[in-house]
Amino acid sequence: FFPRKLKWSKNNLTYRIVNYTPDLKRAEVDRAIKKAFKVWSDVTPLNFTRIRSGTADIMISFGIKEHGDFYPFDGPSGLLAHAFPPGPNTGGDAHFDDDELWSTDSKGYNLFLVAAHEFGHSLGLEHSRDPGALMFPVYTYTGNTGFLLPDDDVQGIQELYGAGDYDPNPKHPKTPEKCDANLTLDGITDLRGEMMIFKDRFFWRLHPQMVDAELVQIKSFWPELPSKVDAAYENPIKDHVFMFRGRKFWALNGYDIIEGYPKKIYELGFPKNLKAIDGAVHISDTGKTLFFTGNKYWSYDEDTQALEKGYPRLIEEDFPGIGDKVDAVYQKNGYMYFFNGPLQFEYSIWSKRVMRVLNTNSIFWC
Amino acid sequence: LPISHEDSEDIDEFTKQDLQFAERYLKTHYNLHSNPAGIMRKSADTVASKLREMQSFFGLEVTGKLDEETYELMQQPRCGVPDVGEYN
Repeated sequence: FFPRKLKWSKNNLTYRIVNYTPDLKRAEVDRAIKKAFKVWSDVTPLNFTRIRSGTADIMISFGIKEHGDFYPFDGPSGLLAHAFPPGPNTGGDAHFDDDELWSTDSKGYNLFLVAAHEFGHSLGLEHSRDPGALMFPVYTYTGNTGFLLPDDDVQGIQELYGAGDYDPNPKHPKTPEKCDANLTLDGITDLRGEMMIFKDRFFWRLHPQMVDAELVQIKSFWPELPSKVDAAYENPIKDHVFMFRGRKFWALNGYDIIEGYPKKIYELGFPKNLKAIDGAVHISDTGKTLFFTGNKYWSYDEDTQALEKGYPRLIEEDFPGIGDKVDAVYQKNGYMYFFNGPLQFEYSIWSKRVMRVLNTNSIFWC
Repeated sequence: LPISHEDSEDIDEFTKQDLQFAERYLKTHYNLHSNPAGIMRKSADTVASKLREMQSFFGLEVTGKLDEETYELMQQPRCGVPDVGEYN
């Protein structure tokens, strides 16, 4: 919150779009602004009414460099926009830097996402330290459809104004805590020496020399990828990372998505009725990649680019002691680490047995 | 941006422009007060404490010195509203 917990003393607020950016059609700007206000009216008793002349509580304008409020913008990138806390005159107003390229997708800065953030300030919220929150200060593209206001932002705004009568999207996503005792994972892969650990719409980047893992939103790295991943693995020989979601998979070279993807998993030889991959790991010594689905697994020969005969086989038969499903898996120094719920099983490839059972969150030294 | 002497090995990484950029960033977002026209050198400690504030806010290693990771984060596109305190 701002000092003195500034807020509006009324629930019915007006806004006016004073001018427009040349980057978008007027109707696109109108729609983005309206949708951005709806993010906040859905979770509070606040109502926003547009007026087209005179002074509104929240005046919205585009400007460049010094634009009249002694808080100059700085040209392309850097500062994208700012807004003032609730109050008279400039209070509540939101300004957007027109030296930026504004867009309705990920090609420029997404006007809806930036406006929703700025209106959080206009209503009394300061920045959040939660990297998954809308009110996190650094721009993060989170996708073009299906925006869900994160729980951290809902907590904040409802402390100021209370809840609304009806929340159309009551499941507000929380940012995962890496030391949560019940932490479960979606997927794990190496990527050129770093480890990427996927959970919900995020992944942690874990650098071997660093203790602290950096939490990043998948979409902020790869706008084209879905906002959740089922499984991922690296084929270091090809220097490719493969990411799986539902029946599709993408190939990355470094951080670039390779042309021609996504492809369908049945193109790898899986039956057409297979809905998703749960876990995947490449075993460098054998050149094989193991895919885990439900209580079975498959072996894929990267050289012949085909699934091996005699599969699928039961996980419990060939990997006794790790349970009958796999959330995520990776291999390191002759061991495979199978993640199943809040536990991980350290499995020796050589002696073919579980050596240790650890908490899933111990991957983060918790 | 006065990098205190024990960080001098870092100073080589950053150009004068980089240091000015970092100082502007701390002024805009962490209320680093601007230096009266050269009358007195801003104490390096003030800058270090603002850097610590920023590093703590973003969950970086809190060193109080301008390292590469901190500078990289300063360059990311963001909102112009201060992260701490309020507009003047």
